[in-house]
Amino acid sequence: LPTKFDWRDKGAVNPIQNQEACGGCWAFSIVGAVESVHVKNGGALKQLSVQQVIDCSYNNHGCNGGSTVTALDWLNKTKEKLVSQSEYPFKAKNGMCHYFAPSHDGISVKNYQAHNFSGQEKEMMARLIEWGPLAVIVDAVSWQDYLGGIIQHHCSSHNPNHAVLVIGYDTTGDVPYWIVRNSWGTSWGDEGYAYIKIGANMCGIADSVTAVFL
Amino acid sequence: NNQQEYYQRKINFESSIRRHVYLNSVSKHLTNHSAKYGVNQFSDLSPEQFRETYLTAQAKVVPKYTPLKHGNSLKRN
Repeated sequence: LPTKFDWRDKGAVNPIQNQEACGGCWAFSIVGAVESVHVKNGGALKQLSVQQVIDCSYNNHGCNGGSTVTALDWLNKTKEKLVSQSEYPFKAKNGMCHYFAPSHDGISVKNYQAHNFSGQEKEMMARLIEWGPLAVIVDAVSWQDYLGGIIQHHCSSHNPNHAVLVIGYDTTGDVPYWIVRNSWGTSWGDEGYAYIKIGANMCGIADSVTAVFL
Repeated sequence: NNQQEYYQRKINFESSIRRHVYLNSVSKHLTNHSAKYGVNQFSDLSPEQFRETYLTAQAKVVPKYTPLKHGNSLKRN
């Protein structure tokens, strides 16, 4: 494994998004994963519609919450194409699902995987490189006050409650860490990113990991 | 516009400051790469408000990753 890896270096990660007061982190994380894997597969970096997932993933609860696994299951079963953000813009509230013709341009999911990597974070690093950015669920209670730096304490792994996207890692320093793309705007954390220590399942980062295949 | 809400947010903010002192007290004994905690856009929210609004993801129980099994299934796919 390389000592550091970052999907941003491959031009595969869109700018930080802001979910505002909408509890749609689960949709932001999987749409971010789809955007990045599309680039990994040779496509252009596109901004896809989070609102489409919030409105149309019927087994979830839109801005009131949801599951990355359930959303990927829906995308995989229905083969619904994700359209561009400009065609279906983010409104930060629940709305009626807008359907597009099957011929409409968009990106559909071929398959997905969901696994628990606790105790296997090195394996998770390998899968990050092989599969693309990974949507994970973390315990983000202490993230209310986070300003930057590597999270090494105050983060339990027993209460998963927030979905984010792991886009890279760095093991070159004293404390190896995951690079995590959040959806709370650029004024949060380090320009919208958080760093989490690798190796101790900090914040439960390895407990619920999903990857998407296009 | 709402004085009651203003005072509630002020109380929340003051609680946040106390929380930052606690959270940073562990970090300061570590390297300068340790996480820092302080005032941000959520500092006038109570932990309950923050949880209700932003911590809304539901985690499903997923199978443990087994390298050989899932490596093979990926190749088949």
